Amino acid sequence: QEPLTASMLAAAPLKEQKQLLGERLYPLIQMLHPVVAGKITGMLLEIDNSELLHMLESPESLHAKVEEAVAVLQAHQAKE
Amino acid sequence: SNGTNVNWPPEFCPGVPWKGLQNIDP
Repeated sequence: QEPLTASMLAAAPLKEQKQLLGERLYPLIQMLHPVVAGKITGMLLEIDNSELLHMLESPESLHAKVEEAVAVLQAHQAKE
Repeated sequence: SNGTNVNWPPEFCPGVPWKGLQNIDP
């Protein structure tokens, strides 16, 4: 599967941009946290697209963001 | 409200249109 580029993303309408990013991010996140992959992906998709593209290219930044999101999700669930 | 929105986060499922778009539509 060829990498998702900024120009590919720019060519798509906003709704599809998030879907494209989600479809790429989800399998990567699922490897880290299979149980909450859907929730974590949904949280990260609210981030700016340029940062999401960067995360797709840089596993370290993706990993850091995912761990951050897991902590936020756990705090949110503890509050409920 | 105390902000505990049970619909948050808008979960992503592959192949299913993501529901979180209404939160970010400009």
